[in-house]
Amino acid sequence: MALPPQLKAIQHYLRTAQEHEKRDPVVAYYCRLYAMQTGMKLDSKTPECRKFLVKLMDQLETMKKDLSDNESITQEVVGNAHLENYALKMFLYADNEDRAGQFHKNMVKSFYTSSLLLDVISVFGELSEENIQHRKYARWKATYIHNCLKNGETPQ
Amino acid sequence: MGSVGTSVASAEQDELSQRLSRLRDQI
Repeated sequence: MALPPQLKAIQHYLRTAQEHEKRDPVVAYYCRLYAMQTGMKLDSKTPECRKFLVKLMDQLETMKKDLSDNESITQEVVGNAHLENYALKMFLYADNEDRAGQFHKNMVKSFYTSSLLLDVISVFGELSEENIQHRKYARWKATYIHNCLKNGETPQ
Repeated sequence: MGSVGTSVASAEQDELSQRLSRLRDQI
């Protein structure tokens, strides 16, 4: 289903969910939950947005049923830890590549995805100062290295 | 949008909010 333009801001979270469908359904679930919450704040009044959000809600309810025996879904604290570990692992992979001077598309994506997942963690409550800093750094690094690679420059 | 249209829209919105909080409740 096409994403209405009013909900453009949630497209990256929905894409991350799709990419994790098989690899890590818990990550996919919370990305969609975050997208749902954000989407409702953006626009849940116009018919096209309502239709889209109802469909997303149907998907979330089905996922929740399918994952009902998974503690990361049934217990908030476990889910929070799962997402945090995953985001950190992704951040560390990209950071290690960065420090080793290995610049490539995959590390840019890892930096960017870790920043998106740190946004997603806010479904559990306010982000810690450490997570806010990691998110800021990861987003900045992703943009900077992406631009360097695009312009054929070597990141410093 | 007339008043009927407005009430239908807000009822649907409420339903979505309720489904979201049910989803969150069980987390």
